[in-house]
Amino acid sequence: MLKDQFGITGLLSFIRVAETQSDLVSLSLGQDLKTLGMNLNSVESVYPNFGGPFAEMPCRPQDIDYHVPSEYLINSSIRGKLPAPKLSMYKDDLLFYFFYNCPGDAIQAAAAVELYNRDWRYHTEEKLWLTRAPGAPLVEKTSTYERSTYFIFDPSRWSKVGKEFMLEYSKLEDRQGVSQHVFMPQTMSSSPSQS
Amino acid sequence: FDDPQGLLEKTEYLLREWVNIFHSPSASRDPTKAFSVFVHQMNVHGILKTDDLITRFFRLSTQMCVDLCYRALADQNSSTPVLVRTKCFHTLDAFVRLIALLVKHSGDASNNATKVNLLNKVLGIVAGVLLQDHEVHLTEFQQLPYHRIFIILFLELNTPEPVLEVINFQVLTAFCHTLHILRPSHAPAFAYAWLELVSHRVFIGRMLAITPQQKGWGMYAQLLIDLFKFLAPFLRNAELSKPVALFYKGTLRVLLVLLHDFPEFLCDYHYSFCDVIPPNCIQMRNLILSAFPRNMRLPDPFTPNLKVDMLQEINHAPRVLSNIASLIQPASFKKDLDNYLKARAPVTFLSELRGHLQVSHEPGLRYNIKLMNALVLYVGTQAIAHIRSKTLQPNMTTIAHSAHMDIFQNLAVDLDTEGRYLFLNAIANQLRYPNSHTHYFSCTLLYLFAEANSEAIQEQITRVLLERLIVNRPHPWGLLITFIELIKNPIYKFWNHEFVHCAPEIEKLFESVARSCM
Amino acid sequence: PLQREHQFQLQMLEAAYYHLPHPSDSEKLRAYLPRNPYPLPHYYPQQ
Repeated sequence: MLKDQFGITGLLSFIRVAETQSDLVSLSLGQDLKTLGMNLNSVESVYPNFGGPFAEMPCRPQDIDYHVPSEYLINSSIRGKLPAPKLSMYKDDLLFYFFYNCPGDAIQAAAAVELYNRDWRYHTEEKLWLTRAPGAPLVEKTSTYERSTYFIFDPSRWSKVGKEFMLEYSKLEDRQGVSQHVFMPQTMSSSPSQS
Repeated sequence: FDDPQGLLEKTEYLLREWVNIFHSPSASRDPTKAFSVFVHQMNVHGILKTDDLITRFFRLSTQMCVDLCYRALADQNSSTPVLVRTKCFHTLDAFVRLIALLVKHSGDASNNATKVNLLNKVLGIVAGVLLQDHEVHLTEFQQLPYHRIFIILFLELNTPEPVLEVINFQVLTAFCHTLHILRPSHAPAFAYAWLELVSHRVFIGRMLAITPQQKGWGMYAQLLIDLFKFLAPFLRNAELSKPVALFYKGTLRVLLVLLHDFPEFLCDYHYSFCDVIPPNCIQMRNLILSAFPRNMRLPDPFTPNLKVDMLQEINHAPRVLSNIASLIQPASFKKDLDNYLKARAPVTFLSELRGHLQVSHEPGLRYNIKLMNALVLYVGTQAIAHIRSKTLQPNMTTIAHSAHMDIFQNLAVDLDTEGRYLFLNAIANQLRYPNSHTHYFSCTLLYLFAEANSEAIQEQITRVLLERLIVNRPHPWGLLITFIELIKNPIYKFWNHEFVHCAPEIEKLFESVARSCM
Repeated sequence: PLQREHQFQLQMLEAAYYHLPHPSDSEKLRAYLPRNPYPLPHYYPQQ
């Protein structure tokens, strides 16, 4: 057999390296291209919302400049006078809109804080917001969990749905988790927390 | 040099004036009126009097915008990146709008040359300021102002307005020229922004989708070749530094967009791209070679008893937009080659082949890879034509005993292991979707394996195929069908070879591929 | 080993790595709700 790097033993050497130092073989063994944050199974073309070579995800709708009729644009005479967004003034629906449509953005954090203040809680495993259904009986309660009926916000149906399930307190994002978003651009600061 | 007395002050005054106008509510209400008032001011200050003064005005304005950005970026500690950018864009976007309006409204409606000339002038000025700044600031160079000017100007000039649609191809050409001048090997500190510009969704859309008759494809291919040429030296070593790894990953993303949306573009230019991609960038090369026309349905390579010879598509030659014959240099070598292909003589030609291939102009490379690739593709296409001229089809029988196969067999025997590895890679680069080249080169590789006079040749053919298969997907169709044939067809006695059983990992690999074939 | 010109190019690329383009560099300025990237928990929706 060949002894240099142009035969099978040459291939064997980087197969063996791959097991321990994968970054050394990123070119020759490559990487799973599905992990580059692109929707490769999309039936439509992906270039119209390609986020760019260094983006970990496609563009969000609000990142793309569509040519809309000028009537849709904020009229210049009032543009400078619009009040800054104040989340405490908005209904839950708009808060959920910001939370699900602005991933990785400060306003997602601000919406989470405001929802928390309105007694919504984020389930870190189900990745859903929930709140108690008014008047729902507490079927079971211990120090670590409770069972009752809750309102879940379902983003796929964009509505609140009632659901009875066993809620483990450790799975809820606590005040600690939410308050880590302490830096909040002034314009988005929410109301003082309600009880 | 020699800016007229007072021009700098005038330019500063006018630029400041325009920025205020641009951000004023009245300008938003009636942009054309605001612009015409400002053009009058430019006239009053004599800026538009001569071509030279206009040029100086744009250079001084560009430099002022750049200086402002450097000051704002230096001031980072006192404000967030978002605020720094807002401050920079406040002036940059106004300056860009002025350029766009001047381009749109210069010359009369029918005279597009004036518009295009002015655009080329301004792009050239910005590029010149960038290159000079790149030389001065070196590692302190900031891409931000230039990136912003180019992308916003491109977006402004690609809004769907009749006056712009008429000159859109010239606008695209102007930007491609500018991006070629600013290619990463010329301005490496601008490389990340350059890749953002080249792969911007609107730029890709215009160059590859909207512009009719694929007129933008050649220019876009040139920009990708600039990209691969820049990356190549840094990808030849196994370990990538973080900056290179990020740039490489960005390149993969761009190629994935092209593979998904414009596979025909990758099919047409695969040869030029693979000519500049280093041999060890196996996944990136596979990505390009895996492209196939969207209207084609590929038979599953693992179909039992797949009869490749029966596929309709293997009678059609793929489009290859590079002029392969012209790549075979020097001309005397090309003449000898053609003589040998025609007369299968003199035999001495074969013994001189290696010498020609070992003349490398690139330090550190012992072989002229470009010549190797061109020779293989040229001889192969000549072989297909020759076989067809005898009203035969290329297959394991008709490709044998010919001047063309003499050359391939001579290269297989006469080259050292590195040369043979590059030679076999040149063949494997033709294993793509079902077409006459894929079929011919697949037969050739199998023929070289079957007729090899040493096990080293067979080992290297296996190496070249296997390293392309064990890499993460995608895998070219032609590669899969060739390897499956090699391990399934008993005439190749594949499993008898020592190199198949030389280590447990290798044996496991072959068996897993064999299992997926069965 | 890299040739000298490639060494220089690599050095400049590595310097540029610390001034990377920002997604908003390619977008029209949005006075209202500008893009404001923010580190959020992995369990929040990423797309």
